[in-house]
Parts: sequence; structure tokens; C-alpha cells
Amino acid sequence: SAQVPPFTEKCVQGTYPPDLSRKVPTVIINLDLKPQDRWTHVVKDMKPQIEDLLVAFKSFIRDFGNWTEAIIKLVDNDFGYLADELPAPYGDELKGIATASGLPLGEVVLYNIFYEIFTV
Amino acid sequence: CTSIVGQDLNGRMYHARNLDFGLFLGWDIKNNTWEITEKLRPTIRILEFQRSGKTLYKTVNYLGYIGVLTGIRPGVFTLTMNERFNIDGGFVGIFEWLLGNHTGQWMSFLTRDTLEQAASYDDAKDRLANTPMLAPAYYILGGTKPGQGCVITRSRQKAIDVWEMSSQPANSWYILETNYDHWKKPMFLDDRRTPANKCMQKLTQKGMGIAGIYDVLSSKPVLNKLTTYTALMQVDSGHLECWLQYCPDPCYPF
Repeated sequence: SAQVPPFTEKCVQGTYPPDLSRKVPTVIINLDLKPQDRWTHVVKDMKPQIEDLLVAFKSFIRDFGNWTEAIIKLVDNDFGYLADELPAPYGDELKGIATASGLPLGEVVLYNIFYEIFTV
Repeated sequence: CTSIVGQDLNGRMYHARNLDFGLFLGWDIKNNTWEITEKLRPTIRILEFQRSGKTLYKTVNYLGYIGVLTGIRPGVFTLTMNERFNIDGGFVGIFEWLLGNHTGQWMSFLTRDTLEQAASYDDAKDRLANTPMLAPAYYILGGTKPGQGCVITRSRQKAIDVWEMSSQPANSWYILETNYDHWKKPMFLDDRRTPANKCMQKLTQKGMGIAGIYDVLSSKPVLNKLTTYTALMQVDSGHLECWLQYCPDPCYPF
């Protein structure tokens, strides 16, 4: 149903404001709290959504074959130590997120350095 | 991604962006969507970072991600980051970092540090242009004064180009960046730059503002199946709003 590239523009008008159901809500991050505690309230509320994302990503990785299971285990079990190497306060913030969400620290670290890994 | 910094006829500065993510991360043939893109949308939040009850800066984040891709320091500057693909990419930077070379900064932590610490547009520009990094990137920066807008093209080591809004006489009221070096043609399969520029020309400076720029970013193929959100910022008022984006069929996959 779409054209062959290069794609040509369809400049729309009058689309603002969109439906309010699409408005992104705001949450407060209190920098006066210890880094480990800053994200707790947010992550606890959003745990299912974050978990859902990481499960989908792991499922996508698994589609490449059984050998990828070793990579997932490596991330879950051995990637967490990288949090100690990250600059302050970021390592401690990630540890706080892992604790509050119950997700493996390695996965939380990987999620946060995703850009550096995939820019190639 | 597509980022735009522009000014209206009164010199008020606006900065907006589409964040596209999830290319090749699983295509759902039933719904014609990218799987990871769909999973990311529910995690999007505006974050207000406060100290002593005062808002220091605001960002748009996927929850669980603590770095910054889109942010505003109210009354000082606005900042977005677009991905830059390069063979000397982040994988090399991480490898060096694992070997003990910690001189490079992580991309999203540099942006957060900049939002937290930079006292002015020029200070932010200097930090983003000159801090060694682990991965290449495009930083799009907007200030408070007319003409204060630039695209910083980063290699891992330094800025290889700083493209100023005021340096393009024909369209000096805005500057626009997607995911390609501005002095090169974008890949023909992924040319969102030309359509976005055409929509900006149709908008004209008279139409510049939150609503007008939202229209441009909602125009296909600037809006595509990878677009998770559109963020709109006005630096003087410290205004940041964000809308989830969906691209109904027929829509381009990227």
C-alpha cells in the first residue's frame, strides 16, 4: 500500500492538538534523593510495561537460534558488574531500578547502553 | 528521528523532534508494526528533574532508561539527539572502555550531564562538541535568542562539524536534522529530510509554533512506523509537551 522510495511528503495541517489519550504524562524525579531511590516510585508503577519490553526483546533475540540463549544468560548473570564502572550517579541509579523492578541488573545496564552497542 | 529548531516571526525559539526507534527489531506482519516500537510507547514519560522542589530540567524518556535523548533546561536551552550510524561506532567505544580506557562519555549520560550542569547555550554547545564519547551522534541544540540553533555532528573524538542555523541564508529561520550528515545526501531509501524541508517551506515562518511544527512532524514519511513520540518545546516558557505517535496505514515502515 506504500510507494517505492524515495518517499514523497504528504504535508498535513490542523492535526494539533491530537486526541488527549495520546498525551504523555509527567512524573517527578527528585534529585535530592539518593541515586538508588530516585526512580523507585516510577519503576514500581511501570514494572509490567518495562518487563514486557525486555521480554519482547529477548524473544526477538531467541528467534536467531538456540545459541543466543548463552548471550541472554551472559547479560543476566555477568553484565551487572558494569554498573559499578559507570560514572556517578548513573551506576547507582541503575542498581536502584533493578532492585525496585526485580529485573536482572545486567538487563537494566544493557538497556541503558543500547545506543552505544547498536550505532554500528 | 527528525529534529527541528526554529524561530517564529517574533524571534521565539521552538524545538521539536520525532523519536523513531525499533528498525529491524521484529516486524509484526499481522498488524504492520515494529514489535519493539509498539512495546516502547507505553513506557514513555515526561520527567521533571527537581532539586529542592525546583525543576532543573525536563526530559522525555522511555522508563528504565536514565540517560537523555530529548530535554529542556527552561529558559536556557533545548536539546535533542539523533542517531548517527558509523563504522567507528559505539561497539568500538565499548570495547575500548572494557579494556580500561574510560576517557569517553556515554552518549545519553553526556546529554543529561549537560542539561544538569551547562549554564548557557554556548556552554552546552562546548560540552556537546568537545567531550570525547563512546559513540558518534548528532546533537541538535536550541537557545533562547533568534539564530541560536545548531546541529553538532559528532565522531567519537570530537565535533566534525557544527552547522549553525544562521549559516543558511535562504532558510535561516529553522534548522533540521534526520540521521545523515547534512553535507551529504541522505540514503534514498530513508530520505525524511527532503519531505520535512518541503513541509517546513509550506508551513512558512508565519506558521511556526507548537501547532505548525506538530503538523510537520505528523506528515508522512517524517511520521512513519518507527515513530514513538513527538516532543515539542519552547525554551523561554520552559514548555515541554509530548504526544504518542502512531502511523496509520498506508504508512512507510521507516
